[in-house]
Amino acid sequence: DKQPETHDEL
Amino acid sequence: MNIFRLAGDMTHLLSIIVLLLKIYATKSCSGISLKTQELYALVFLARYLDLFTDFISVYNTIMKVVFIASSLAIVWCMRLHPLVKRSYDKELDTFRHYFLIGGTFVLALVLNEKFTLQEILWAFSIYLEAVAILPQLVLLQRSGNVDNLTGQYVFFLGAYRAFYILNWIYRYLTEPRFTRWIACVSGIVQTGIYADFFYYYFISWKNNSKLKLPA
Repeated sequence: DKQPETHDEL
Repeated sequence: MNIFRLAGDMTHLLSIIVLLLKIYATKSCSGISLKTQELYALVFLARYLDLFTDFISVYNTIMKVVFIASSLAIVWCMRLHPLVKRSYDKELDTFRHYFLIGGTFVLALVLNEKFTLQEILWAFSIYLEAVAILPQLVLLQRSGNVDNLTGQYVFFLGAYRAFYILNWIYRYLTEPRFTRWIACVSGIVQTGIYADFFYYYFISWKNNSKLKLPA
């Protein structure tokens, strides 16, 4: 299943 | 990383530092909503849980620590500093911010990228940040007191919003799969509420400057 994007924004 | 996001992070950090320095320099927090500052600290704590698990970059890690530390420093100052806490407008800062916490948490349970604790808390922090300024807006409407809400603070807070929206537009145009609907839609709502805050700030600032004109 789609891995959520790693949240690279602060 | 693009210049808009870097500028957005810098202005966001500056807004917190400017407020902290103002409170510490004047030893007063009149006109500042402790509830809004507590909500901001909660936003960073809920969002940066991955501080120890996912390493993204040195910049990312350092900024997360600085955001958590500076927002908690403001809350500590307003709650515990013997001089500062006396100037807190306790009877005016009455917005029931627990409803904001509960409401945004329920929303995060429903609307999230993945039903995992980390993703739910991340979505919660995004939604909470959008509404966190509401207690400050209400306090400003009631007190009209802009003594500690310096122009720089309001400017940097607005610049942070503007740069982040430019960042999302830039990423949408340059990255094939840039879809951050939760962050973008919530960020637009946050900018709208900020605009409302700015309107009341401008009115209060104008009234105060009228008052201060030599009679």
